[in-house]
Amino acid sequence: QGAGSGCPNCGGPTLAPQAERALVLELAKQQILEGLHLTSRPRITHPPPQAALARALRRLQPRSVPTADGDEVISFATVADSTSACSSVLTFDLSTAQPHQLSRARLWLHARPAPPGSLYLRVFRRRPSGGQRGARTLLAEQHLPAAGWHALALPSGGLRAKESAVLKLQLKCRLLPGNRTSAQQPRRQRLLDTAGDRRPFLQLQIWPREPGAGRARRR
Amino acid sequence: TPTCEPETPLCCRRDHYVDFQELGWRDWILQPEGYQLNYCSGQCPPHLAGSPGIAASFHSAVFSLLKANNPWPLGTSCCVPTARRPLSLLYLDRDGNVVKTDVPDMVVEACGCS
Repeated sequence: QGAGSGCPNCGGPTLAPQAERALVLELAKQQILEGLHLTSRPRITHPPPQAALARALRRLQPRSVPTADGDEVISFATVADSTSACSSVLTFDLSTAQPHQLSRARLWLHARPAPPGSLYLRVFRRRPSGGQRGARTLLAEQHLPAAGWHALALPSGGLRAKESAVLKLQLKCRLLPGNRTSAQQPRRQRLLDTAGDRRPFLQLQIWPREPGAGRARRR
Repeated sequence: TPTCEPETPLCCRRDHYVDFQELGWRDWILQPEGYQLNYCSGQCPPHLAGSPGIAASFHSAVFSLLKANNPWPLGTSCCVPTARRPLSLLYLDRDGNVVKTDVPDMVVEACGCS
């Protein structure tokens, strides 16, 4: 406090460099946690594999483009209940992405080299409670003509949820007969990658936290 | 804004680069590697009150002279940020999701006397 001055930073006793550095580091921690609306730093228990991370980051908008419309989130799938990749259930934990603020969503999948013919894929949303067939909603269907990465646009309305931040997507795919009859369709061949570096991931665009900020920023 | 030198008593911007490695946070903040944590400090004598602290125009120079010759200073003036910019962060949240966000007003670019 400067002697007799009315404000805290108008000069005053200068700190020793080490003390000032320690204070600055503490300030930086506070400033970043406040800016990210976090009360403490996150404890990462299952970091995604570096290769998967690097590939997914290439999908984010280039850093030169400020995300005027809020945040971008990449969420990697954990795969359960998969008898084969063509009837996998992908689970995404979006608790911090507040699913009800979604503005755009894309599901990235890696199709494996398959026998001639294209892969026909349908994506359903499974209600967390529902095991029975009825509790699912068709979100997207698409031909995947070749092996490699494919992005399926999902209706953000179909992903919003208030009841739970865990999102379950069910994949149903089959090989459309090329010059082979469907009878020769390989029964057990995995047509999609669902684990490791090529596991599926969701790319989400989230509205900004404060209401209306995105519009103000665009204006 | 003048960057603070040790002997600068007047309002200036104190620059500090914070490396996230130094905070032990490189495991969850993916990009950037650090950021400028600047803050404002220094004296704001009456004739500097209300000065933008950047390129003072002729008007503000005359205005300052008038104020300096005014025997009754108009109360306390403080050294405060006058320009700030957002910081784009890429980090892992507790579920292992990658989040890219712009934190507004994170980096102080200029200081001035209120």
